[in-house]
Amino acid sequence: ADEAEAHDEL
Amino acid sequence: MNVFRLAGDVSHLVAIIILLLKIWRSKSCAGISGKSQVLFALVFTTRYLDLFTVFISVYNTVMKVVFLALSYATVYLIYMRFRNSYNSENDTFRVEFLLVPVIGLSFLENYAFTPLEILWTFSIFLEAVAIMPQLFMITKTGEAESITTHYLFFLGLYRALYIANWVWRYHTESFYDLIAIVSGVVQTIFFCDFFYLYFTRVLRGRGKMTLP
Repeated sequence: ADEAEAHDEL
Repeated sequence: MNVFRLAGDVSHLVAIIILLLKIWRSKSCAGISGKSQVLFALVFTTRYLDLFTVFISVYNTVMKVVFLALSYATVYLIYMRFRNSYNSENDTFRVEFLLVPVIGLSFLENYAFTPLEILWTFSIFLEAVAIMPQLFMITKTGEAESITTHYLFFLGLYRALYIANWVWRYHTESFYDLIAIVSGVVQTIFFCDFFYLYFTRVLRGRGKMTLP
């Protein structure tokens, strides 16, 4: 998927 | 993780520490917009709600805790510890003009219509405009102490480095997070005017930055 499921960026 | 994102996180941490130390050592928050610092604490609070539900890495968890702790400590110093030095008469930006559109947009444009995802989107959009009260305060007073400009430099640099991180991640893992990218570009554009003044005035060793 293009967007992050779990947002891994701060 | 890549060097741009790491440099961005370090730059963000440096900015927050510069401000916190400035207030703590000078025992004053003159010239600092308390509203912007409250907005940043709100950004971290709404973005890091997954702190206990999602484990990404030790680094991710530690940095989230550090950012939350330092941002709340800064708000505490401004509104409690050194509140008599807070220039509320100059910190007059109407934050509702930021919150209403940001809340509306985060309901309209998000990856999933779930509380956690809408709050994450809210934090992304809010971060893009959270510095407005501080920049407004500087234009109102017509000046900023040099240490405050260094804080703003590292704060602006952090999201510019994140843009490099997103370009890198797009080309190496074809990953892109459109909401974060669009918001991050807008956020960095808001700093451009400040960057121009920073490089032409502050770095010329003119001490504090006075606006034309």
